Amino acid sequence: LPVRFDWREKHVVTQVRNQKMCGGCWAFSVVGAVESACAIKGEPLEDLSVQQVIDCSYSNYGCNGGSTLSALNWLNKMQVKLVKDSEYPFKAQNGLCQYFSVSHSGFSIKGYSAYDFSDREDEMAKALLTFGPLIVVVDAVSWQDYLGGVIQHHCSSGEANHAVLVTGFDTTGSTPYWIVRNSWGSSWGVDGYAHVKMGANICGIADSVSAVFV
Amino acid sequence: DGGRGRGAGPGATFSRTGPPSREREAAAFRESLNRHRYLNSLFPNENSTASYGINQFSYLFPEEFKAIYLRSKPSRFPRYPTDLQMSITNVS
Repeated sequence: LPVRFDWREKHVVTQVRNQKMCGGCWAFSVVGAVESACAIKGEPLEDLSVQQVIDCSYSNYGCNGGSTLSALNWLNKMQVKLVKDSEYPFKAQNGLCQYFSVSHSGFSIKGYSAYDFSDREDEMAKALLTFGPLIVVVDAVSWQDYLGGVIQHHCSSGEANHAVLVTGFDTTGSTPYWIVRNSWGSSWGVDGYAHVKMGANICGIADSVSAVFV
Repeated sequence: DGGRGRGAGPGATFSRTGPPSREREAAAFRESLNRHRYLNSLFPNENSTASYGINQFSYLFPEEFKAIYLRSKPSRFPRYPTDLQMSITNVS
């Protein structure tokens, strides 16, 4: 494994977004993974529609909550084509699903994987290198007050409640950490990112890990 | 909820009735300051450890924050097979 790796440096990670007062983190993380997977495959990097996932992923609750696994299953089973955010922009509230013609361009997934990598964060790092940014669900109760630095205490692997995107890792310092993109705007944390200690399943970061294939 | 007509979904434990009162926000802010002091006090000598303080969420009580922003439902994921070793293709 390299001592540090960050998909942002490959220019395949879109800008940090802000879910505002909408409980749609599960949609932001899934769409973020699809954006990066497509860019890694050579497609232009661009914001895809989170609102489409919020409105149309019928087994979820939109801004009232949802599951990354359900969203991935819906994307994969229905072979949904995610359209550009500019065509179906984020409104921070639930809306009626908008449908597009079959000929409309969009990005669909070929599949996804979902594993519990707890005790195997080295394998999780390999999965990050192999498949691209990883969707994870963490216990983010203590992230309310986070300003920066490496989260290594006060963050149990209790109840997973917030979905985010792991874009890299850095083991060069005294405390190795995951680089985690959040969806609370770029003024939160470290330019919208959090650093979470590697190797101890801090915040339950390795419990619920998914990757998309395009 | 925008025509979805669905239930309030998972974890709907806090429903704000109207804009928060000044008193409520002030009380939440005071509680946040106390929490920051506690969180920053435990490992003061760890130079890389996280720091906690005032941000856009400091005017919310933890249960309000959780009810609005922490809405991802947990799922059970299969454990990554112990006998599986992923080989890394050269990442160009």
